[in-house]
Amino acid sequence: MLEARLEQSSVLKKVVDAIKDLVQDCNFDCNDSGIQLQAMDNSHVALVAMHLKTEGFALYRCDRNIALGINLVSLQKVLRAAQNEDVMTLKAEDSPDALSLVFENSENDRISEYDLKLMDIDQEHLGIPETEYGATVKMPSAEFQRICRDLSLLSESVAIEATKEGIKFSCTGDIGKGAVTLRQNPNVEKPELGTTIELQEPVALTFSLKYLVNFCKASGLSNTVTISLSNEVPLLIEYEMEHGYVRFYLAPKIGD
Amino acid sequence: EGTQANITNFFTGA
Repeated sequence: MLEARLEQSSVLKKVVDAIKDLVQDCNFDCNDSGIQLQAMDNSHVALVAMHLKTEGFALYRCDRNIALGINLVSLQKVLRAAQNEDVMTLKAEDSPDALSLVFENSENDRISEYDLKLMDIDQEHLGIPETEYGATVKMPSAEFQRICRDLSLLSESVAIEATKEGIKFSCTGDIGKGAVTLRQNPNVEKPELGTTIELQEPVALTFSLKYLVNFCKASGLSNTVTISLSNEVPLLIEYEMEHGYVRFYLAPKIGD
Repeated sequence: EGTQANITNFFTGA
């Protein structure tokens, strides 16, 4: 059986908020390394991979691998009943047809108990190859979100170019064009506010802004985001948590 | 603006 306790419900609430507009139904795979999820969006353009590691749980017990087939809209409805600071306990039998969620406040005088019906989801798992990326950029997640939102008002696509000069986001649309260039600017006192760029080789790729804006819904998970790029392979956007991550992969737009 | 590639073209079934 599964029994997993999070000190703060906000962890799972933020993860679900981050991915619910990209995927609807997905398996939460529970095993001795924690709770993992991998799912593609309906159009098979983007993929999300999530891992909540056992170290992030105040209590974690999972005797055998259990797949929890969950509709994320339904899960979000149940999670609305949890306050951010509540302790959350997830419980499921070995072959479950429901997931039990218990929310307890810090004063220990309120216990909320919910059951979420589970579904059978036949989900394809993709093998994600180890990739040496040509460029890796670490920057404040709020700034990346602002750039994506601003450019999405002008165009459907953004060209991302990483060179030794910096990383440039540019787009052209019906009303005009726009570009934002970030130069390497490490912040010694507050690393989360700095921008670092590791460049192995120049990279130039084009991506759909609709997806990037969607990924930015994960900004609440981390102050920083890591963007990894290589020519002609999917972009990797990673939001790292204290004990886990949410990663988004996006296939590029190719040719003209 | 290019043609949108499919993620399954890059990541194979496992």
